[in-house]
Amino acid sequence: MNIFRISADLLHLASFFILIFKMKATKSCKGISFKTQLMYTLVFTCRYLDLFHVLGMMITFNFAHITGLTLYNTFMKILFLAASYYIVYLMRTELKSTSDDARDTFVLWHILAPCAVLALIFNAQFTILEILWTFSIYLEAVAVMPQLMLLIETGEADSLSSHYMFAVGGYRALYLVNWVYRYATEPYYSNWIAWIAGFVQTALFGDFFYYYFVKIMSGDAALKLPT
Amino acid sequence: AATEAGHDEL
Repeated sequence: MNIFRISADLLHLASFFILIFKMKATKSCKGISFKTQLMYTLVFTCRYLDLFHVLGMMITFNFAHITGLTLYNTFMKILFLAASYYIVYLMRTELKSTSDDARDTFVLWHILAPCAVLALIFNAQFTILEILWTFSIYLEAVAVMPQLMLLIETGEADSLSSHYMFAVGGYRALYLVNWVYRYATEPYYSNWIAWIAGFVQTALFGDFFYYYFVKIMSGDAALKLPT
Repeated sequence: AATEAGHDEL
């Protein structure tokens, strides 16, 4: 565990809290893409199936392979799953009337199908768990596309929404640094699938980061895109 | 193992 990895995870965690706080404080999920949030629930569900493995080890009192890192990962995975499901739940129940569904027009099959095909072709091992893990990595990389499309459609984002997007985009950028660090310091550490997907994921936020920093520098509350 | 790389991350 290095400083980049822990910062990335905490930033990721912060993104959930910012979004939930925004939705609770303003009683609105305006400007937030339900489709992107739904994709994140799918991403975490497919990626964290190994939680059952950890659970299995715990209920059989097989603690030999449970390390501090396992406990940390397990704790965070449960938090990420709970937070993302809670967000989707809020957007479909009490905040449904404020949801930007009419402008959230991205066709999810356009990312789901290619990610599924890529996961079946490019994976480290042809097993169900490994393919689902790989699918989740590919899907996470592009899951922000409905949100970016909604942002372009709307032309601006309120302060909390833009902080949320900065946190969720920034976390993967920090993972890139973490991977470079691990590659340099750990023997045999290599994971091309995650690296390429992580790079694509960060690159998709490129324009957003630019406008976010323009907003921060100018002291504006709302992020505005050029018309 | 190949499958373990990256699986210790979130």
